[in-house]
Amino acid sequence: MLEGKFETASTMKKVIEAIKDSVKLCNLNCSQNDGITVQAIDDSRVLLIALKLDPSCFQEFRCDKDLVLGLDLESLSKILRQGNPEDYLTLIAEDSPDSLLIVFEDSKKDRISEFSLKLMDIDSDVLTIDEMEHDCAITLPAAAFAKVARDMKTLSESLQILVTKDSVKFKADGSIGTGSVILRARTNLDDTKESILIDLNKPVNLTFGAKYLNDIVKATPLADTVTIKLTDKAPAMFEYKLQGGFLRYYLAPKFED
Amino acid sequence: PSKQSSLMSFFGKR
Repeated sequence: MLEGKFETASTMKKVIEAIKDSVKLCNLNCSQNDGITVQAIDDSRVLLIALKLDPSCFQEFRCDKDLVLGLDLESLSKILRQGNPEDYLTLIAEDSPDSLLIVFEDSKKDRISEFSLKLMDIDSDVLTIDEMEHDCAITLPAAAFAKVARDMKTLSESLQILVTKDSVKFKADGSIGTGSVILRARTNLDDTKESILIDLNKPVNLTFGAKYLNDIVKATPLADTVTIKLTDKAPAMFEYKLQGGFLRYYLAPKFED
Repeated sequence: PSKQSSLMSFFGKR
C-alpha cells in the first residue's frame, strides 16, 4: 500500500501544472526508499522531465510494495485544482491498484474531500541519463529566466544562449528583427536568491527551441532559482530544486543544418 | 535554418 501525505497540496499542484502541457500521460514510480519519481518524454522526443520527491518531501510516507501508477495528467490536474494550496494532500493506492485515491483535508474548517482517479497502463520508453560533464552551470532567479524565455519567444522560435565567465547572453533572431538580453554574473550577499552565478569550464554557444523553454519555465512557481547546465552538442539540464527533491528538464539542442 | 535534435540521439533506452 502507498500512503503519501504532503503537508500542503501546493507542491503537487505546482509540479503537475509545470509538466502537464509537455506530457499528457506518465507513470508515477513509488518506492519506500526513493519516494515518488517520474521520468517522462514529450511526444516530439525533445524534452525529458525527471521528477524526484523523496520520502522527506512528505509529512508521512509509506510504500510497502513498489508501485507504478499510470496517470493522465490533465485528469490529475482537474482533481488537484479541487483542493486549496494550504490543504493537506494524501495520495493513497492499494498494492494492485486500478485507481488512485486523492484526499484533501482542511483541518481548520473540518473539510475532507476525496477523489478517485482511474489509472492507466502506460507503455513508455525509459532513458538512461548518466551524470553529464558540463561546460558551464548557471544559477539565476527563476523569474528572470522565465521573463527572458517568454519575451524572446515573441521574436523567434529559437533562442541562442551564449555563456562566458561573467555573463549569459540570450539572443533571438526573427522575421521582424533581432533581440538580445545580457545578464551579468553578480553575487547578492543580502539576498542570495537574486544572485547570478556562472561556473564556467568552457564558453558555450547553444540554440534551443523557444517553445520548449516556455514549457520549462512553467516550473517557475516551484523554486526561487533555476540551475542550467550546458554542454556543447548535448542536451541541457534545467533544475528546479524542491524541499527534498527536484524537477529537472533535459532539452535537446538545435543545430545548424 | 537550425534543426531540432532528438533526445534519443544522446540517451540510451533502458
